[in-house]
Amino acid sequence: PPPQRSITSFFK
Amino acid sequence: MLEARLPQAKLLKSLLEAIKELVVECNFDCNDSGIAVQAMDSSHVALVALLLRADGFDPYRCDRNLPLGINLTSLNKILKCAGNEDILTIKASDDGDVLNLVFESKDSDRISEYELKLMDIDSEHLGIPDTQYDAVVSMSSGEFQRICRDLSQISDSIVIDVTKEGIKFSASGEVGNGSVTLKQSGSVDREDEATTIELQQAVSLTFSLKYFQYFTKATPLSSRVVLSMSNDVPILVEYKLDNLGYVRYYLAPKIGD
Repeated sequence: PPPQRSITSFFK
Repeated sequence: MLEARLPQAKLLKSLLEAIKELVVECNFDCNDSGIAVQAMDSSHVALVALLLRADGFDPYRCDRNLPLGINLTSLNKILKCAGNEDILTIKASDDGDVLNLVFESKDSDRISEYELKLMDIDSEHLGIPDTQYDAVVSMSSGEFQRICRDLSQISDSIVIDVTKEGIKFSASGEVGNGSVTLKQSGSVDREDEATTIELQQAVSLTFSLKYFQYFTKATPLSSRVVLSMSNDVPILVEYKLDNLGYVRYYLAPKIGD
């Protein structure tokens, strides 16, 4: 599966 | 100071159940409009946003901004001492370091009082952009819980595809694969079980199922859940609380490079 992103890369 | 009264302790117990596996400690930010919580899980993949509006309490009083730093494990211990049907009052003074909790039986012949030690929590507050989502799906919260539970037998990841025909949840793992498709319901008699889809554009997203299973701890709070999605951005999973506010969860998708 593709890698998990962090929520902080979307919400600052 | 803060003083807020809820007719049933069960609500706060259920709210705590809905967040305590994601978040260990957080600030309950109280002001004259209500109580809000925003907190990330320790791996910074998911975010919980909770709002309890002042008018959902009777009475509610809070004359200044008051962040109450609470360890949820400790709060859970104290809430176990409350009966589900007890009237619950929470109180905090402006400069105090404790939260007072009073549980009163319905006929007022038993009153228990507890103090929870508060803590200083330095939490960063993230800005959540106002988003027009490409797909907004409203469905039974119990059905969503069952799908997450069933597909977790197959894989740690879940793929959600939304088209105008329906929403498809699928998982693929070592044992094989599985999927559940819910068609958009036309005229249904049982509104609570209907699936409705507002679609601007088809979406396909991959998420960690573990987090969805944490989110579905909120199922007792609402018969409905709303999934709002656009490609390559976090999903919003929302449980609305009758006349009180909401529990919202945001989960970052898995995205390939």
